[in-house]
Amino acid sequence: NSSSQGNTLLLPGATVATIVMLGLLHARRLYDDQKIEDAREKGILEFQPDVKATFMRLLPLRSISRFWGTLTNVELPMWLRPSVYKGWARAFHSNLEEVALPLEEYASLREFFVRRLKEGTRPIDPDPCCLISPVDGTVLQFGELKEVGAMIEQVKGFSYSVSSLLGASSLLPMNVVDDNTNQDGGQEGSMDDTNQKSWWRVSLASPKVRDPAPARPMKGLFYCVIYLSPGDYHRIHSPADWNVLGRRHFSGRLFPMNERATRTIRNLYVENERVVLEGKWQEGFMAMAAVGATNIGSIELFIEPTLRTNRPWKKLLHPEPPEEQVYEPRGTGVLLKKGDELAAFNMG
Amino acid sequence: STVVLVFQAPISQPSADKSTSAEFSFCIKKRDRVRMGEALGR
Repeated sequence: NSSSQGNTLLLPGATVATIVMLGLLHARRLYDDQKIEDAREKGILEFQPDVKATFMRLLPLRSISRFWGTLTNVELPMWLRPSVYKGWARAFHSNLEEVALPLEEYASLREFFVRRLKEGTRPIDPDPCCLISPVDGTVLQFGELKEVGAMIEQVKGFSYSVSSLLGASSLLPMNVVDDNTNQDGGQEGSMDDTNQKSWWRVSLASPKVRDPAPARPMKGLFYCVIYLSPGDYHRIHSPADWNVLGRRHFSGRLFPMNERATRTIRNLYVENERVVLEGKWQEGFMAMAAVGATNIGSIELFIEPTLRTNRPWKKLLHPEPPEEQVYEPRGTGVLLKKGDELAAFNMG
Repeated sequence: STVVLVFQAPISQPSADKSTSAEFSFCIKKRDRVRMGEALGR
């Protein structure tokens, strides 16, 4: 009797302690979430590296990503497919009414993830003077880059330079400044001399040749950062009519790209694996960087089907410089129309 | 995953004739949900 009484007393005690502990943890989490939400509303979401972010650097995220890709590429039995995809849609707020094919026709979660949408579900803005969103997602940052060494804010307290995102050899801010300077009779000749070896710098550095009209407006450099959550449509389309002159592939890390990661991991955008497309549109230079993440590690380019990303990393300590590809014919490249499908993010 | 778009576009020019100048401006806000095909700016 005494032992059973003892157990009766002990069990509720342990249970209560566990419940209280979980309750406190949950309350702490709610408090942190509320603080983040308040900071976001005030526009003062600050960079705060933490232990978890440091720990992430030690994890073999590329291997984890490829394993995740292999796992999600397993063909599912026909009867199981609708339940799995509906579960995914419920968890990540996907709209199954937009899916192009019946759910049974997607053999694996990976295939479902890069699904096409029904015709007409994403109308393209017909205004010829507009730039459209290339993806479904959430706008994180946008604005104009006004200074040499132009920086994009990751969050308040941490920024990265456009040239490190697009490629060290690009010297984009300098060209933009010179492009504007040329309107006022700047040093165009010297720019051309130094830039002859670069396929895309030439395209930027000779505005007078391309458009000699004296009333041509000055050009600024703008940027827009769009985050795709796991439930979003994951194909990338052309934001305007443009000539894609070339591509750079940076084989980097594969940190997660969620909001917490942007607040805690330094250099997230310039360390992660990414594919950069560069070219020209009616107003001058245009580039698009597709940045991978742990769960969505590989980027497939429809204009270059042979490109393979998220491959095993051989040189961990000394990552290779970006691999570049110039599209033919040189100087013209690949012509894409506004809304054309050009790439997709794949699982793993 | 994230997409970063960087592009040149016209900016205001103090000395330019305002009737002919066309300045690029975004038509989105931070934290907006955008869908493919919707205008980011004009």
